[in-house]
Amino acid sequence: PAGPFRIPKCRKEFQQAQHLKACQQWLHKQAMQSGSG
Amino acid sequence: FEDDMENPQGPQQRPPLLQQCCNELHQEEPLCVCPTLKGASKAVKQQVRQQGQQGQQMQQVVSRIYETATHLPRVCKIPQVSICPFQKTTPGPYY
Repeated sequence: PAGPFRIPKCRKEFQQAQHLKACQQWLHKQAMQSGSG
Repeated sequence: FEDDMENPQGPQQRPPLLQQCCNELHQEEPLCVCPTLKGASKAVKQQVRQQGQQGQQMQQVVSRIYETATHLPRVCKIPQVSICPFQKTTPGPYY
């Protein structure tokens, strides 16, 4: 039998241009808005 | 400035973009939220770098990216996930 744990392949479908696109935009926005300080 | 995006009891007054992000995260497997967020953060970092950010400013922006991503699971109330403890990478010299 296989091991007790099976780590899902989370990044197998990760595409930089598509995956979590809204999150990427949000992260970018937050990072750039906090330029001063 | 009403931007209490970390208020767990506040109304759903999140910016549309953040709400979309939360929807995306809710579609992920709980175990995959942090790895996927890490990948997204790296992608954003590359985008910022392509925009010409360099030096200390670049490091500050990158820190903000990962800081924001770290708390996104809690902000979005992802089940079984509170924060993503991203490890700080050591960026190369930007001269």
